[in-house]
Amino acid sequence: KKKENNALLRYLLDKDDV
Amino acid sequence: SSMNLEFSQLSMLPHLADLVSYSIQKVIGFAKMIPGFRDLSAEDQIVLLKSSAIEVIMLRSNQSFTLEDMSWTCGSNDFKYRVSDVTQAGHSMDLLEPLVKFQVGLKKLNLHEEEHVLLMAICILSPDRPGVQDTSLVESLQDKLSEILQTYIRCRHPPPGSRLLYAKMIQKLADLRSLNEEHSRQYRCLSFQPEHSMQLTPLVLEVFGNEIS
Repeated sequence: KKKENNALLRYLLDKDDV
Repeated sequence: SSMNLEFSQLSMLPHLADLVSYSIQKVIGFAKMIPGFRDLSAEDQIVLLKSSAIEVIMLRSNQSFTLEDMSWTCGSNDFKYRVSDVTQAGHSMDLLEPLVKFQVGLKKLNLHEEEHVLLMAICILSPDRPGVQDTSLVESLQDKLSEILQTYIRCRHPPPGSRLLYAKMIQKLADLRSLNEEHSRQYRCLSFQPEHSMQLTPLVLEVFGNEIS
């Protein structure tokens, strides 16, 4: 199973406004 | 046969995937506003969001659910979603029957907006989600929210609606766990088929999992 990086989630959590 | 064709093509799937993808973004924005959530490690924030996303979407969709015709009606009839629309997105009655029952029960609690919001926050900050590292920190944040909710009900929610309201709300969280499980089962089934998983959005694939990778 490939390692999950959750890049989109990380980006949405980091950015100031969603 | 046209019904079968419609079902095999899952005509509502792209639309529902967009709607769920948009809702996930709203859930993330909401989580970020919960006191203490941003102080958790990035890994715990991700674990909590991935495990609660579908439950919070089910909770927040109660605001558009109407007992009049058991549909989710957003504004006008142009944005009315019925059970049949969700089956055309690949979900079966094993999910939809208990989901509608859940929506009816939740609607009948007549929650104040404050209670509704606190319930969503409590749902996100569940320390027992698999993979949570700092369970005691998540638990203390959830405890604080539960205290606030109980105080709110005691001080602001008049009887008879307030009777056993907190307990009934906690029961709704238990109901959501089984709805979440059934959703995962059906999602897995759907995402196993490339012709269907290709209609999902990158965010949906990331949050609910991508079986084809």
